Amino acid sequence: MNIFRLAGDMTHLASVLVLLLKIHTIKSCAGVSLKTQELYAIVFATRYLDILTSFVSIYNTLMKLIFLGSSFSIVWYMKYHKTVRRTYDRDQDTFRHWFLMLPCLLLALLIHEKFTFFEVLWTFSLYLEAVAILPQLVLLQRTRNIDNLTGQYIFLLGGYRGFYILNWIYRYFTEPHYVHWITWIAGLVQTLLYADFFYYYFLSWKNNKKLQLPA
Amino acid sequence: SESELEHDEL
Repeated sequence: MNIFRLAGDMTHLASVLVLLLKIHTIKSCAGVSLKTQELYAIVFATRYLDILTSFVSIYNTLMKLIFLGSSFSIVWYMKYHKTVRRTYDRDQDTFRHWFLMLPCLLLALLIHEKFTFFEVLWTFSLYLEAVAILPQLVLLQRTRNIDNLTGQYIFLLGGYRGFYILNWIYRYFTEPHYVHWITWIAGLVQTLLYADFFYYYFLSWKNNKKLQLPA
Repeated sequence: SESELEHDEL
């Protein structure tokens, strides 16, 4: 565990906490894409299938449980909680997210490190995570009304991706045989998707204006 | 063997 990996995990954790805070305390999910949250729930469910069979550390298992529990509870809140679900921007959040799953599955079947059940699903989760933010970014553009918590949530998620790239670079130079091309490329694609958001986030921050994305 | 790759990241 290096400092970049830890910083990445902590910003990821913080992003989830910010979102839960918004949903749990303010009882609002305005501006949050249910499509993206459903994709994240599938990402974690397929990636952490090995939670019972592969033990790395108590830290890893605990974090897996937190990400699984939080992603499914966020989906539950947005779909079924009587107050929260009324704040969901249903009409704006129209990205056809299920269509992202088939190409990701096909790609995982074609390009993987090892052709086993767990490994293909792990790879599928990497590809799906790379594009899972798309419905959220589309919703942001459409609503044009981005509150601070939603902006911070996406900012922290992007930060998590950035720190993971630094972690991979660090590990590549410090650990022999540490080469994971698929993880790196999927992670890089994912981070590039945030790059656009970051650009407008900093622009609005610099001009001291409310975050607004171009149509 | 059918052993899985070691995934130590989240």
